[in-house]
Amino acid sequence: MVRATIAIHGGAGTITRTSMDAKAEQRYRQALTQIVASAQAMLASGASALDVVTEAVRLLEECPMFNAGVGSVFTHQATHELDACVMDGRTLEAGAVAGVSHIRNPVLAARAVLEHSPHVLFTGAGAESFAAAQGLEMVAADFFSTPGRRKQLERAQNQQKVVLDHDEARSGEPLDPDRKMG
Amino acid sequence: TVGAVALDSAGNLAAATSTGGMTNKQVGRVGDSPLPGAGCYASDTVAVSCTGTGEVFIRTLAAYDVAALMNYGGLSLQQATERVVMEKIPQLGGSGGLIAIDRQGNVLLPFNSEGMYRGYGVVGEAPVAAIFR
Repeated sequence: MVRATIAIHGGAGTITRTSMDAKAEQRYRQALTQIVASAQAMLASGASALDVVTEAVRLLEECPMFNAGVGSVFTHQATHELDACVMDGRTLEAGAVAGVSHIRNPVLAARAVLEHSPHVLFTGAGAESFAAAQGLEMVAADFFSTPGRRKQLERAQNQQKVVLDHDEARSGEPLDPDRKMG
Repeated sequence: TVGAVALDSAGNLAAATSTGGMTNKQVGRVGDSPLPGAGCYASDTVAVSCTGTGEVFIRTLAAYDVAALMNYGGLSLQQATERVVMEKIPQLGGSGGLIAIDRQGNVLLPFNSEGMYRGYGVVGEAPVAAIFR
């Protein structure tokens, strides 16, 4: 009998003593727990692994605490460039988008590429045109911005080497946002 | 970066990864997340989603490497993920981690950085979520 299972991640990075905030940790744990529970319910009802990972990542994109979708970090030019990929182990089919700025849920665009295109990866304006043609929700570029991410960019631009500085107090997030991969 | 891997009741595997990239990155820079085989991979053996130093995950084809080590090398999921995350990625100066699940439902969530946000759950059991250190 198959043990239907889900696993998710919200990035990895550096922990500093000053960034260990119990309330922030609880918020992160709660968000992760809710998404895992939602995925478990889908699996229990017989949903496919492909549908479950797509929805789990969509929910992570909707959560501003993680670096994907809403809450994405800023580029040097204070813009957002989002990337996503989906792959089906049953068929080895894959779909992906890169460098998009107006697709609310890049993972849904990646899924649309997988299902409705003979290609694997679309970038930039082409990816956005494809997503719009598939009826996916398009948003303004600042839809993904949060005040915390803007401060993170300002620190990076003011100090240039901020990614190497892990002694200064940050936002209180469990993982130092300036030294977190994703 | 965020990601998910799953094994469904029919025994099929899938993976997904999504990211906003790196703070203050150059416009146009693309990391491993949208690249099948680098930051995301799924076969009938294993599903993998990565987070970390994107350029190193691209150069090592980290996600596919886990599958290749299992298929061609006969390694277990634990051995394959340990080899990639704890040996190969650090050798090239990379850090981060991945989540992976095999067709038996084994789940591995290794990382070589100081922490990682992760959660997992088997149908019928309580969900587990934590900031692992």
